[in-house]
Amino acid sequence: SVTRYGLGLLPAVCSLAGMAITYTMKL
Amino acid sequence: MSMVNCISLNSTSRVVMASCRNAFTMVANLSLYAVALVVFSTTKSTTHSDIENQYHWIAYTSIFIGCCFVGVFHLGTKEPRLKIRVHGTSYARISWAYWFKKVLYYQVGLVYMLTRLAQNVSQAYLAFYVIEDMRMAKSAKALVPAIIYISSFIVSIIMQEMYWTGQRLKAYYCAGGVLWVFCGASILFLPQSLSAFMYVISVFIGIANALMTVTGVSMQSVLVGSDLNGCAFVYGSLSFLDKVSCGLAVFVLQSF
Repeated sequence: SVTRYGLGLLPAVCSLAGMAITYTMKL
Repeated sequence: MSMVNCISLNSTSRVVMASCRNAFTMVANLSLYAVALVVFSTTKSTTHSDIENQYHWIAYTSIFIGCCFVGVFHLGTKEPRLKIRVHGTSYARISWAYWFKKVLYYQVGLVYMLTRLAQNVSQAYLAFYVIEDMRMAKSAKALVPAIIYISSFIVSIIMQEMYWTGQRLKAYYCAGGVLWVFCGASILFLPQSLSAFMYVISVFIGIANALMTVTGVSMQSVLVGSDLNGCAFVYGSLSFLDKVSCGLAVFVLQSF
């Protein structure tokens, strides 16, 4: 259902994307 | 958030202040529960209009408390410009275009946007998930977010006690991200018979939220560095990006 996608899939995908971008950062 | 950078140029102090801010955000969220508890326990609700009145009282009380703290902030906060003079930073105005030329601005913007997206959209769907999908007791609608806030508060407090570098920010952000991936996968495949497991997942969601939010906000501090005159634009533009993306994400999800 949409709630499972909103609460489960979307945050997981966002976190993965966030981690990938963080890896390329020069802090 | 942008004032944090004016208070200190030290990277560890900035992370400590960001985690302190996050801890107090959780206190604010939990205080709303206390207000609701007081209203529900002191007033009786028999009709539909009684319930409406209870929610009106919760809204008025929380707005009043919020206004009081805004007053305390404006009256009690010293002008940060006085501290900038101590650090010897100039007052030269920084153009908006300056930030658009920086690759780090886009990277931090995307990371912050994705972090807030994960946090806000999950909060929006949490109540629907525990009631409609998991068929949990109505109390879970309040209990699960409360567990998230409490664990997030505890982690934010712990993060204040650490020494911070750029590499540590990245490492802790990734730790939060990995936790969210496991939590997301668990939520996606959690059967109704194991609905009680949601309380355990909520602890880890709270930890992941604190790790990602504090480090995400601190990455903005790293981006700003000592260019204090442009920090309001950085925080404002990235917060705007976060709000727009959350709205769009919920719109797209609801269209299904």
